[in-house]
Amino acid sequence: VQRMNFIQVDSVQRWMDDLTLMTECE
Amino acid sequence: RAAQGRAYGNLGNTHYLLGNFRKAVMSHEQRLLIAREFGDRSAERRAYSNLGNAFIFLGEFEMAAEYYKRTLQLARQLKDRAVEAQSCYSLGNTYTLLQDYEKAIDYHLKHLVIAQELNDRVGEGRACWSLGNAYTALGNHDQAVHFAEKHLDISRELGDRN
Repeated sequence: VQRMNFIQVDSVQRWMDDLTLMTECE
Repeated sequence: RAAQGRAYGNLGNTHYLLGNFRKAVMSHEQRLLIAREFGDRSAERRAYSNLGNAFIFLGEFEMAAEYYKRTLQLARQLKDRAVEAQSCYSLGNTYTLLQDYEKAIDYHLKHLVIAQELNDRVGEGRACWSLGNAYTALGNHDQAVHFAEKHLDISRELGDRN
């Protein structure tokens, strides 16, 4: 729960949104 | 063996996109082993980066930070400033999740410097946004406002209404 609260930092949330599709391809 | 390494990397990425983060880690760890066998530092760097990302979604932020630090180290060795910037940005966000705002600020400032060097205005905006939040968390409101205003200026320049 505590960690989820910190995901609500909007800049971090935006980064994590980008991260969902971020893969370094071969 | 080289093809096996690439296969593990692609498998890890596919698992990641499917949300199978533990399986992604297992595949990328195998990819990493093979990259090291070949002395392929670019592949090693990619594996560290992919591992860091997977550990974020597993909620294992300390592990993510360790892999991002290795990504950063290799990026510097390979003299890849864009990857160095990306690594610093990832570390800044990871340390925010770990509530270590001083380290977060340190890495976001490093990201900011490189973004400015590379004329990456989007990156610069992201860095300022992150720094505004981190300084707010530390109670340093003068700096927080400074970076929030810079973020606003860049957002207007880029036409990013959101």
